[in-house]
Amino acid sequence: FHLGVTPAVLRKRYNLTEADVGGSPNSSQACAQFLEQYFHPADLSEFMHLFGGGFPHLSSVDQVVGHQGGGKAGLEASLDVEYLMSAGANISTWVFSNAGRHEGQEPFLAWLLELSNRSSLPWVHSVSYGDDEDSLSAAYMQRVNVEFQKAAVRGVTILFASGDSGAGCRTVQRGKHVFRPSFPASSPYVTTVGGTSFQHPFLVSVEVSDYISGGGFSNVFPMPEYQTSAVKWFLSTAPKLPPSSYFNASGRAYPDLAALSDNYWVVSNRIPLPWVSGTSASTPVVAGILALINDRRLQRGLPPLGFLNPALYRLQDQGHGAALFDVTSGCHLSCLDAIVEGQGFCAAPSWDPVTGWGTPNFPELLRALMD
Amino acid sequence: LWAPEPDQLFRVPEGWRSEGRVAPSHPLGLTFALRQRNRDRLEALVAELSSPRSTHYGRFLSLAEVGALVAPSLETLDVVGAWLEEHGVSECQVVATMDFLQCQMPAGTAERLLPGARFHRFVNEEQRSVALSPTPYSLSKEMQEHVDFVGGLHRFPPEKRALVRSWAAKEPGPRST
Repeated sequence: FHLGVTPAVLRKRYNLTEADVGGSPNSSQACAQFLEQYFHPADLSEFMHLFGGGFPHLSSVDQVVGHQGGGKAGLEASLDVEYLMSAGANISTWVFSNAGRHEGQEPFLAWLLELSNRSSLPWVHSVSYGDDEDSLSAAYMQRVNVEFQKAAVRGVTILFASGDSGAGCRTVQRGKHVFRPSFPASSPYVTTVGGTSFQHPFLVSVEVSDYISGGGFSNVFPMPEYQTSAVKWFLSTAPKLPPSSYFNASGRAYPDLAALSDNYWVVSNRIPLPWVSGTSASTPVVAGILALINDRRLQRGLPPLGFLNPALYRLQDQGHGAALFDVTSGCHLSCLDAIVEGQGFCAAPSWDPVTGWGTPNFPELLRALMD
Repeated sequence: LWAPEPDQLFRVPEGWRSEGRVAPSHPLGLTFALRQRNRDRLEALVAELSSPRSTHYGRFLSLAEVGALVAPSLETLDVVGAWLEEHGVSECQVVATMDFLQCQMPAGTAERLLPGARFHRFVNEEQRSVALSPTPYSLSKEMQEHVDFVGGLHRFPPEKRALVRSWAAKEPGPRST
């Protein structure tokens, strides 16, 4: 029984024991903040005091890159840091704070430039930012995609939140709608994280898809080879699909995996707040879990995971199906029209465009990715 | 002239308002994304280094090695450098991989450099201000081979917020027919 998601609830659900914490001096993780959203070290400390019992953890961030302003803490920033450091417990954590202080400087671009300028970077990055694909220029998205490739060849794992609008919706002409994918979630070179909720909201129980969980198919990036068979399987076996005119079935499909995204407790400005939700909650949790796996790999002299998707999509073929809890029920939001009636895609066995492959079962995922 | 981002939407987000054109002397920071070399090789390398089936799995590169692979050609650096200098832009910094150039310049210079751009100041409810151009910019045709896009003209800072929803409001209401 619980009254909302806390580190203890997440660790129990994803089978993290007290001993599943970082131990390698070389492992590291980070989150990126935009706007003028800052976390307060005192909030992190209080959060760990309230919710960090039962597992060894750090209570402070190791490095802040960029300007960390004063004033009120941002809820998003508090959420990122508190849950990244709870899942990836005892792992050195950096915060990239990209307020865009000079007029004309784009905060997201400023973060990308930091990646291109630092010879030493944390191995795992959690980012909760997204824009509608159709609002961005093709030149910009293609170039950002190349920046993710540059990070991938350096062994850096980048995770993006899949968004909180389900499949999204855009009116293309009067009365005619299509789904609205989000970028960078739709980039084939990042790992995108969707959201789930407990079937029983007050019990650590099986997960169902969260109706807000972003997901769908890119209109810009073609489907990468690593996911073709999984996505084709979904498209050919799903009992009910939205009309094909609503999405581009040959585009990069996302998310890749998911975690709980509903009803989190966060300490912000010294106040514990319940009911914080969204894929910006699930993303740092998955990031922390991958940072723990990196930690074990580094301790064993193996390279870090790097760009995860090619390995992730092979797990099923290799008989590691238990590495993720398959989420098979619930649908996400989309257009409120007479054709789809607000429903986008629905979760299904194996991969689906609401929760990807499902949520992490840490010991099995660790075993699979150490193999 | 050539427009690198004709499809970039300029949308003033909720909560932001225009305060009119900025003065020509208003300082701006723009980011020039320079055309990289070996993009095909980079893409192939991602597959090689990230696929567990590959014999090169996990043999990651250093930042210097990435820079050596993708850094723009000397011609690109020369052409872009000369173009900026011609317009009096000299306060620039290049990233370690040489493929982004960040330059400071007054708005008047930026508008001459990027025909079509007209910088306006936008302010949000928290008094955060940005100077952006609601009109599309262009570059001389010569730059088409050397620049991917110029950052800092059209995109507002991200406004994404965490959701706060109560359990009672969790399920969406009945659907309209």
